[in-house]
Amino acid sequence: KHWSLAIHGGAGVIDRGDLTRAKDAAYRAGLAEALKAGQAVLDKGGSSLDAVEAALKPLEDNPLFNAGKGAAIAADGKTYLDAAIMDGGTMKAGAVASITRTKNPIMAARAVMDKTRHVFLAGEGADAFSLQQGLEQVDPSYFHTPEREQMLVDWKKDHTAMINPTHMYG
Amino acid sequence: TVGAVALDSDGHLAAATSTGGLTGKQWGRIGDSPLIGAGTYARDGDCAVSATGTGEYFIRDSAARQVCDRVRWNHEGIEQAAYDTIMSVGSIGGDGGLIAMGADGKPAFAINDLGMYRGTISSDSPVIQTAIY
Repeated sequence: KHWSLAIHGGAGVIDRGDLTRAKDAAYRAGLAEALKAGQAVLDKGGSSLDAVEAALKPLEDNPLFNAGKGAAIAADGKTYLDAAIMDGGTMKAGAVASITRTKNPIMAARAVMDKTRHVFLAGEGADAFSLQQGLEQVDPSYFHTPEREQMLVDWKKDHTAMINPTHMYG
Repeated sequence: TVGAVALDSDGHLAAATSTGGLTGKQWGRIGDSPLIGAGTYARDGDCAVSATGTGEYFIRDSAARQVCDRVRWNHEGIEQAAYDTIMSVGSIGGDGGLIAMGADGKPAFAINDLGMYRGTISSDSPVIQTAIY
């Protein structure tokens, strides 16, 4: 049976010279972990929807990537997370924006799709929905990393969001 | 931003995207990632797309949906549709990239930026491939 999976870990001004061998290997290991998670679903004949959700969770847990743990920090020093998922077969979709406590935001997006008749929930309401659904909650500080905190410090100097050449875009 | 697109053995396509957004974002700013049709979109038979970049331009150009419409309406191949869409985003000033997958499970990526982390695996080539552009 034929299946296929592709992932991205974000874009940015990546100067290969800046990417140390160790960092390069770390990014590739993170991508590989995500691919294996998706492969585990598809190899058993599982759905593409389950596979894309499974593939995103390791990337959200990996502080190297700008999602979940290691996400960019907003001007007020807090982390606001966005996620979306869409099923090409049913055209159903779910999305959340500006959530602050769900460990894996893609699971919140999936819950919006599966458990409501809505597509897009945002802010405090989305946080409350995630809690009500029993999704794993974490203290907002869980998402912070020293690298991201330094980027915010740098950003405050001249208010340009393009701080980290490795991850210039979201 | 991180994202995934997949085709399963029943031929269904799906897409997902997750992000922390921009460092220093203010006023509740939200980019394209959670907006269906802008940063994330899937439709069986056409495509599945996940994008990352300057969200405002991907929103204004409905980038993810545009890739699928180019396949659906103009019968473009997935790679051409991905490339034409990212060039369209670039023509209005947007930077970034996207990954897409067509009905045959062939992945495509297109970028008008300087870098992107990507990976792919499939039943035909079950060896993990990662690339840093």
